[in-house]
Amino acid sequence: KEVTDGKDEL
Amino acid sequence: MNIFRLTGDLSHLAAIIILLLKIWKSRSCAGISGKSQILFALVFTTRYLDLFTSFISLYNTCMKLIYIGCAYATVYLIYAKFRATYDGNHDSFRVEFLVVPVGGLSVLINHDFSPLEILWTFSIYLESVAILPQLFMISKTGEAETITTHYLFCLGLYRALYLFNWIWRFYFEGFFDMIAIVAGVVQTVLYCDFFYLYVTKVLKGKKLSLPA
Repeated sequence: KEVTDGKDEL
Repeated sequence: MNIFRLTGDLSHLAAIIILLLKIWKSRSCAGISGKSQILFALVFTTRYLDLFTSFISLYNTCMKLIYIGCAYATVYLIYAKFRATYDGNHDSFRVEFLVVPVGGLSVLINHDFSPLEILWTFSIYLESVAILPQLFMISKTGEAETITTHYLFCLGLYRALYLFNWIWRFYFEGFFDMIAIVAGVVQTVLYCDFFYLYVTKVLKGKKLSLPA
C-alpha cells in the first residue's frame, strides 16, 4: 500500500 | 481497530466537545488559547486532505469531518462570536516559532516527498506541539478553570492511548509508523507535567492553580 494513500488513523 | 485506538478517538472527540460546550454554555472563551485552536484547525485541515483522494471507512470519514467541523466552530466562537471574552493579552505565544520549524522538518523528514504526504507529516509534527500556546497561557495566568483541565486531560489521554495502539499494532500487525510514533511520544510527554497536576489537584476537588 502506498504511503500517499489515505490514512486509517485519525 | 483495537480498543486503545477506539478509546483514543473517543477521548479526542470528548475533548473537542467539552471545549465547544464550555465556550457555548458559558458564552465565554476566557482562559482558552485561540492560537492553539487555530493550530488544531490547521492540523486537521492539512491531515484530512485525503478525504478528497481516498475512502477508508464510514467511521474514518465521519470522524474526520466531525473533527474538522468542530475545530473551525471553536475558532469561530473564539475569534468571532465571543471575541469580546477572548483573553488575547495572555495568549502571547509566538506561533511562528512552532509553524516555521515544523514546516521545515516536514519537508526534510517524511515518508514520501509528495504534497499530500508532506502536509500529512506537517500535521503530525504540528499536532505534537499545538497545545504549547494553551499550556503557556496557563503558566502565564497561573490557573485554569476545572472544565479547561478536563479538556486538556482528554486531549492528552487521547495521544497516550494512541501510543498503546501503536504498541498493539506493532505486536499484532507488524505495523509501525516512525513519524507518528516519535511525534506521538513528544506530544504525550508535553502533557506529563499537566497530568501530574490534574491527578494531584483537580481530581481531589481543587482548582488548578500554579504557585506564583
